[in-house]
Amino acid sequence: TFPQRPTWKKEDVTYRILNYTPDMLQADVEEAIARAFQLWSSVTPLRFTRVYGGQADIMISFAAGFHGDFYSFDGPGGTLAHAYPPGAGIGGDAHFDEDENWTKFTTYSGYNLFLVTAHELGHSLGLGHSNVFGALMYPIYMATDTRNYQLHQDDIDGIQALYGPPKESSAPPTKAFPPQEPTEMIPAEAPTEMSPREEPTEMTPSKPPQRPDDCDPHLTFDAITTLRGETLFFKDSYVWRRSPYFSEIERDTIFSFWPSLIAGFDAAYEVDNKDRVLFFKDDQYWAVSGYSIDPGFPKPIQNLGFPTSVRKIDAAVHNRNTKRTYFFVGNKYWSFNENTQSMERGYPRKIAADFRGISHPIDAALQKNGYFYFFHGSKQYEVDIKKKKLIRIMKSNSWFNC
Amino acid sequence: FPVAPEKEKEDMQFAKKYLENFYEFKEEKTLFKAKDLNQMSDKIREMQSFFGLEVTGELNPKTLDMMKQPRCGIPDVRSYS
Repeated sequence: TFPQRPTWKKEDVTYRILNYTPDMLQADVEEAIARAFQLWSSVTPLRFTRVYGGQADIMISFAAGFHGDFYSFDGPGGTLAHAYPPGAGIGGDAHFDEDENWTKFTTYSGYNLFLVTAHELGHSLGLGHSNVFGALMYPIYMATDTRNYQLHQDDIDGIQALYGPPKESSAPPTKAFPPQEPTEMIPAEAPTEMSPREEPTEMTPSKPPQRPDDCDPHLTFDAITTLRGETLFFKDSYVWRRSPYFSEIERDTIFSFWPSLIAGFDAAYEVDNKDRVLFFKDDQYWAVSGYSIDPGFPKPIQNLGFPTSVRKIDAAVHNRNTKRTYFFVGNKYWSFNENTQSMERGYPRKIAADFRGISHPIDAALQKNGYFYFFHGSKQYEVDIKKKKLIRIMKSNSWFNC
Repeated sequence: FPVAPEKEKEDMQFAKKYLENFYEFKEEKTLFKAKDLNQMSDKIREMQSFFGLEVTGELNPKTLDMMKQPRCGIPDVRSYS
């Protein structure tokens, strides 16, 4: 509850809808609000009556930005609505941010007005926030199927601590709404990035190949990229993480960073000035920023300008100085202009023609300290970027302090 | 992962605003930067505890993600005003 537990000192509470959102039919707005009141009246002695003029206890309105109280709204997302505890004047009033997309459905493309109204009316009746995940009074919006919506016991305990149970033995506190509300199906695919409350359940993927030993002399890599000053080495579902901040090599799994990405990348590279890493697998690619996957991915690699004959790439590396990314396929390579987001003319070219001493396909590529490192099997080839000249050959895992 | 530097500043500003709005964080400019950071860490701990996150007092990615979720504008804690 709110401090000093403000409540309505009567059982008959009035409400008035001052205006409407253009996002929905007025009838749908009125129905959503009426159902939200019904939710609370079914578990308390309170009765709610709608009035159409003058001052009501609970005044409901839609507004954007500054709207006459000290709590301006913040545009799309962020704060969706707020409401005041019982009292005179603004007390009990509920305000909804018109910059949101309001809907009667339960989808990711808008906020369900019934759910948000029911939450805000909890405040209008005197409830504060609950930290019980799944309770209606939990502060964060959860897209929930609202057919047969039921109050969480925590909500019922809270409101009945203020007003007691309903007088007559009414329907059980669970609210069985007639399934009259068509809910737009929530898109089948789950949101790609993990929402913070879900912990990756320990999936038991089909038994992945064992993690090779760091200093296995035959160790090869699928892909390698930098990421915000660190270097990540990928093999099957495993990642080795080399950081300038720690001396130890950290061993992780791809799943622990990007649970929805598939293992076994073909290539990866970082465009540092966009804080973006791109991962390639077969004829698709993903873009991530830190832990979150950019929306709209995966995309076909043809979007980058590859001919349809190219079904996968072997390796990729971004040259920070020239803002060009080199893609390696078989014995050829392409140059992609990150500024114009297009393949450069005159490509593909033979790798051996431009990188003397590199006469075989490349598994993975890395740019570090003014050199390219091309990995092929258990060897890596250090190449001077400017002169495109082979400098030396080392074991692939020389980065692991073996 | 390390956070891209300019993003780190943005995130810090965002978190300050969030804690002011919902956890009664008041940034009192003191001479001691450490004291400001402690105040903020305390409020981050309060928010992490409310949402059942690991209580570290640090603005880590999970805490920041939680702050960015769409939500109600009423504070989670408040001395009535």
